Amino acid sequence: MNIFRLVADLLHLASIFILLLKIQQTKSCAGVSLKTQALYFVVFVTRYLDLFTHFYSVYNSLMKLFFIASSAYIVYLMWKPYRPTYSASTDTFRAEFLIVGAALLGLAFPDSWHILDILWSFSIYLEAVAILPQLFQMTRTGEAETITSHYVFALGAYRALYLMNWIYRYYTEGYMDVIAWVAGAVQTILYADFFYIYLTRVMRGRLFSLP
Amino acid sequence: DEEAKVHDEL
Repeated sequence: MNIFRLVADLLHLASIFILLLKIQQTKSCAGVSLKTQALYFVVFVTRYLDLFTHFYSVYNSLMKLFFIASSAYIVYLMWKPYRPTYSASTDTFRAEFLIVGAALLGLAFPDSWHILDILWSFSIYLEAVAILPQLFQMTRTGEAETITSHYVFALGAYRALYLMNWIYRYYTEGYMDVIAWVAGAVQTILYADFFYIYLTRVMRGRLFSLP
Repeated sequence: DEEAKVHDEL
């Protein structure tokens, strides 16, 4: 564990709390992509099957359980109690293409041919693009509530810190994980445009709106 | 059966 990875994981955790806070405070999930949230649930469930086969640390297991449980809870909130506030008409990105694409990549380039590694690779590829429905929705509406942009920013910052963690681990431990690196780089690049708009608008106290 | 690889990152 290094500082980049620890802060990244904590930011990831924070992003989920920000999202839950937004839904509770505004009593609405308007502007939040249910597709992105459902994709994250699929990502966590397919990646963390090693909870049953391998023990790393209490920290590792608790984080995994939290990510699975919280993503399931968010999908439930959006699907049931807050359904009337869900902006379905702007959440129109074709998420099935992302799932099929990630599945094909997972089968073509798995970490190994073990079923857990195929699913792990699938989850890595899927996580890289899971934010797309959310970014697409923000583009369609042209703006987002500030708290929704904080959520996306925390997620993007978590990914950016993972890149630094990999550079650090490469030099200190010789650690290499090409699949995670490539997918992680793609994932971070997807946030690039968003970062710029976020920093120039939200940080100056203006509503997140696209030029 | 071969073991799955170890992935220590979240």
